[in-house]
Amino acid sequence: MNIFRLAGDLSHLAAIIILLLKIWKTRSCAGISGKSQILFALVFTTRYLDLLTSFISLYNTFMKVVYIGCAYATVYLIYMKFKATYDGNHDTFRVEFLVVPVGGLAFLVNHDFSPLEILWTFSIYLESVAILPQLFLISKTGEAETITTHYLFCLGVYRALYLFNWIWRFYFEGFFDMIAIVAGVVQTILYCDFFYLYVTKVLKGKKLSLPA
Amino acid sequence: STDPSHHDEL
Repeated sequence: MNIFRLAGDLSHLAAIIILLLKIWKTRSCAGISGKSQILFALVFTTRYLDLLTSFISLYNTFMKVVYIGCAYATVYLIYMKFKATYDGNHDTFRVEFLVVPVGGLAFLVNHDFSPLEILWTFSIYLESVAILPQLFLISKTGEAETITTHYLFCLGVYRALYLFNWIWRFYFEGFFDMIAIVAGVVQTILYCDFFYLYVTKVLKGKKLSLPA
Repeated sequence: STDPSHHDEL
């Protein structure tokens, strides 16, 4: 555990909680892609199956359980409790275009051809693109609520911090995981355009709206 | 067998 890793995990946790609280407090999931949230629930489910097979640390187990629990709670709020506020007309990204190729790639490029390892690899690849339906929704509506942009910012910072974590681990532990690193770089790049808008608009007190 | 070291990350 290093400072980048811990800060990354906490940033990830902050993102998840910001989104849950936003939906809960406003009693609305307008502007939120339910499809991205389903993908994240799928990511956590397939990645953390090792909860059942190996114990790493209390911290590790606790965070995994919280991430999974929050992911399903978010999906529940969007598709059940506050379904009436769900922006289904704009949330039209075709997720099969992500899930199918990512599933195929996980079968082809993995560390070990075993069920748990393939599912872990699938979750890593899927996470790297799971935000696309959300970014697609924002590009369709042309705007995002400020709280939604804070959520996205924390989520992007989490992955960027993990890149520093991997640099740290490479230098000080000789550890590197090519699958995680390549997927992590892809994931971080997807946020770059958003980071730019966040810094130039949201941090200056403006609402994030895209030019028509 | 698999090197489980990458599984200590979230």
